[in-house]
Amino acid sequence: NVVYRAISPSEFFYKNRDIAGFSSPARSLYMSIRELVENSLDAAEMGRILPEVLIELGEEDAERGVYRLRVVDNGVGVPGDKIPSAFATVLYGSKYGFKQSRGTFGLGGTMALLYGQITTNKPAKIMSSTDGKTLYIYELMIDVVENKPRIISSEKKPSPGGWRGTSVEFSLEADYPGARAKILDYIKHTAIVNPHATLTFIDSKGRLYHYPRMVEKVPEPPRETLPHPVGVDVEMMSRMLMETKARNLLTFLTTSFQKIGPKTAKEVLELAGLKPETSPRKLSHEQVTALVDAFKRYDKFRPPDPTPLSPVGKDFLEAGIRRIFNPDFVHVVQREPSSYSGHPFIVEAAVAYGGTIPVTETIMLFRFANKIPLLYDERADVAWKVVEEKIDWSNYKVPKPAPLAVFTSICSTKVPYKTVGKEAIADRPEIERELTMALRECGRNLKLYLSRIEKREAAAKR
Amino acid sequence: NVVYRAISPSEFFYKNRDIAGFSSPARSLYMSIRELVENSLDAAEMGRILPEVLIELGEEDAERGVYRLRVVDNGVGVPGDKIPSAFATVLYGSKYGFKQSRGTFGLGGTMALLYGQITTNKPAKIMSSTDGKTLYIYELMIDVVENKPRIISSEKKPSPGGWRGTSVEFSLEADYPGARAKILDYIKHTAIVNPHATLTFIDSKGRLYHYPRMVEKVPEPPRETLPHPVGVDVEMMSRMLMETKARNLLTFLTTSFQKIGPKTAKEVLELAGLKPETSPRKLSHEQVTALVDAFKRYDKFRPPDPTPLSPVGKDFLEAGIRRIFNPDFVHVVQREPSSYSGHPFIVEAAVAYGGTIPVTETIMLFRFANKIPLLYDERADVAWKVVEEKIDWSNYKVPKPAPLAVFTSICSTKVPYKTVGKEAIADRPEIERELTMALRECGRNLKLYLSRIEKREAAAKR
Ligand SMILES: Nc1ncnc2c1ncn2[C@@H]1O[C@H](COP(=O)(O)OP(=O)(O)OP(=O)(O)O)[C@@H](O)[C@H]1O
Ligand SMILES: Nc1ncnc2c1ncn2[C@@H]1O[C@H](COP(=O)(O)OP(=O)(O)OP(=O)(O)O)[C@@H](O)[C@H]1O
Ligand SMILES: [Mg+2]
Ligand SMILES: [Mg+2]
Repeated sequence: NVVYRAISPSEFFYKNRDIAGFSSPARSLYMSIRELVENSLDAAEMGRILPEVLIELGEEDAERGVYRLRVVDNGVGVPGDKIPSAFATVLYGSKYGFKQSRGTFGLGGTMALLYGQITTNKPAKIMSSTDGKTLYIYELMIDVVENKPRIISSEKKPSPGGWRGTSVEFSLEADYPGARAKILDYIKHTAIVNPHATLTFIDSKGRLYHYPRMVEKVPEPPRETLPHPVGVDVEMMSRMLMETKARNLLTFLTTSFQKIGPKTAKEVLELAGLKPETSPRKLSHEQVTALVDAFKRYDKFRPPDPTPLSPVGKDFLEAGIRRIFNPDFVHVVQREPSSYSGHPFIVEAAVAYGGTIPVTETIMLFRFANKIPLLYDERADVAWKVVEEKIDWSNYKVPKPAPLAVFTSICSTKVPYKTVGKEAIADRPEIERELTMALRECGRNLKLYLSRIEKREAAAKR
Repeated sequence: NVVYRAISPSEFFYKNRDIAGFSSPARSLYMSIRELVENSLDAAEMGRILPEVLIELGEEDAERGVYRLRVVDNGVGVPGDKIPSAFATVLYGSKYGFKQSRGTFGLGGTMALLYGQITTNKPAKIMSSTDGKTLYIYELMIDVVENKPRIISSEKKPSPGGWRGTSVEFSLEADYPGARAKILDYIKHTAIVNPHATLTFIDSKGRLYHYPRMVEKVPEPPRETLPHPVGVDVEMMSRMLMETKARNLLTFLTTSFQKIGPKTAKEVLELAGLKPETSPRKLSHEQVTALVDAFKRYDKFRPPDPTPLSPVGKDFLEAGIRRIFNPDFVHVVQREPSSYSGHPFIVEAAVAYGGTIPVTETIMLFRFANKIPLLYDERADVAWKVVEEKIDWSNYKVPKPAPLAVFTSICSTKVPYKTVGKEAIADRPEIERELTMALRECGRNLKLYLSRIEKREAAAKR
């Protein structure tokens, strides 16, 4: 007999947590740290704050492999009434708007707490203050069947020393020795593209890894913009038509989308066979489809506004690379803004040579997306495809092996991740093209440097 | 100002549909066909019915790239009152139990309809009869924001000619030329591991691809069993303790899990420091954790019952391979049931040589999971890892290049897919080991065959 039922999104991600990256105790520890650190950096960015992030890992029960993880930041905090849902509800968050942020799904932080809960049966402790005056302290568990918080305890008191920020603490079954190398790389690489952030990690053996900030400047934060007309489908269009306050289609187009002025709006409406004075709410099914089709056929939309983006920046990227590798040569490129399917993106790339970069047969590739280091699934990533298949490094006089490091950074309102675990980027043609152009420019500059070295060595021999 | 909100699971998979496999018009057509065919085969299996599946693709608007897709089967059908939720609600289905089925997430069929809806703004047409007497006909759209069906029309009438089964029909923006090769492979390979199914595909150019069934026997269907104690976490244990009707822990253990008899139950309870007569509902938080820990430490659980599995079968697999490749040599292996994390699985493998198999440098690998062909992400799959890295084919006298085809089939209550799009399988050590043993056995048999051929050719030369 066939039993039909619905499951909640938390139940779905509980049953399929390996698809979200929580596959083994080592990988789950890595994912927990990265999800929490990314939340902390987003929170600092929201408030134009120079980030301070502290990660503490302690052994709670060595025999059972249970650790205690705590991540503390000085970001904007979470309002007291929002804390339970933010941390104990899947598909709930503040990053669903049209602007660049590390978080995107509304599930990372909750997944970490969920994993901790199902392996240790203990509540998580969340503390946060948004104003330095009032501190909220919660002990939370997740009702996995219903996808809602279970508040074990809650407290509200003055924030000691005017502290503002967020602290997330929970227990989890983990494998630190198995995850350690990747965790240390994650923190080190995060410091490369966020040199304005102070990052501290104290591990379960008491070892301290400290990356004090190298620059005192806060990057220009992304600002939300209206959606771009390219890539709009009937679902999006139908919703916007329902929600708009505009009284006619002309105003609807110019006020709901970026890059549509009155002239463009009139041309698009003509292409759709619609009158500019029609009320948006009075469109028939066929007319909505015609409007979306007109958007697809109209090929004169200007490219998207890069305001919702916040790239690493050439100076920041160079400073970050120099700090870690002290290379003899660095060249950094930042491409002009581009877009795919209506999502603006900026590619930045760099090559570094010499210094403490190890001499390797295969190229050392460091991948970043929205200032997050990507450390898994390298072969599935578009950056790997470009570095390995689209660029012939011998054209740029690169020997084999060589002390060469390549850095790729993609910032977008929507990074086309291949998986929920955010590790590899899909090969959208526009992104592949921008990466190729950026790396060729880096290659040409590297070639000039290597030629000079070659000449100098030849002269020295004579 | 920070805006916090929740999104529904349909909203999540709409925004992130590329993560579910719906990334391009070509890939989305492939996914739509496979999700519907897999639903049809599951439906036939449910009723021990010899499957008949018809796939029809028509061009609806060539200029706009809009097609009409229809998949019809003779399976068990969907009850009239369940049709709207089954097809227009994400995370709703009948395959959440503990037994093997192609479907597992409760989202594939709805995703296909969702993709069609957002690209064409048209409703889907679903017809189904569970008894050959009453036919239900629905026109449905999905309310993506709320994750619920919008019934455009519904009808109930006598089922013409006593027809029982399901028909799913909808329009979608697609790219058939770009998807055609993969679609034809999908159907052909489905016929390999389902030789009892009659599959028919009529494409938009009117071409007919027909695979009449080769065997008249229905495979033994999987039967749901109790969960296995290995891999149980505190979330699962807490729920089972709440829901059980057992009056004491001893009965709870013997009636809620497979492979736990009274003796085993007493040993486990002793390990947990719990009394057998305690009421399951009276356990404290710490006691639930202690019980789960005892499960983890107890190493004498017998392996899982293979009753919830339904492997391809050696005779079926050989018949399927012979039909497609007419090889000179085939060897098929079915391993004994094994398990990972409490999920039973059976590995089957085969090698075929000669016949119409093309001579290739790289090995032609055909991967299957729960009788579904996997055609993407080969390099990320555990089967590829084993075929390329764990097996040295030259040990078995395989030349390079060679007319060699390798087939791997994994059947489980939970296939460890790496993604929601079901294309690559994670390298769980137990699965990797079983694949390696199966392919080595195939290799040894292939070696005997190739040695005989070698001797025969040497004799012919003299
Ligand atoms: N350290 C923090 N400081 C401020 N807000 C936070 C912090 N951690 C989490 N939040 C809030 O909780 C919400 C949910 O976090 P969660 O990590 O689950 O999802 P997300 O970051 O929105 O998306 P993703 O799943 O991609 O990480 C965030 O959107 C943010 O509003
Ligand atoms: N052709 C069909 N015949 C009978 N039942 C069907 C058919 N197609 C869909 N269903 C029902 O609708 C439910 C939802 O289907 P859907 O494909 O969305 O999810 P699923 O098959 O359960 O899981 P998955 O997402 O892994 O495919 C199924 O569980 C099944 O009960
Ligand atoms: Mg997050
Ligand atoms: Mg399905």
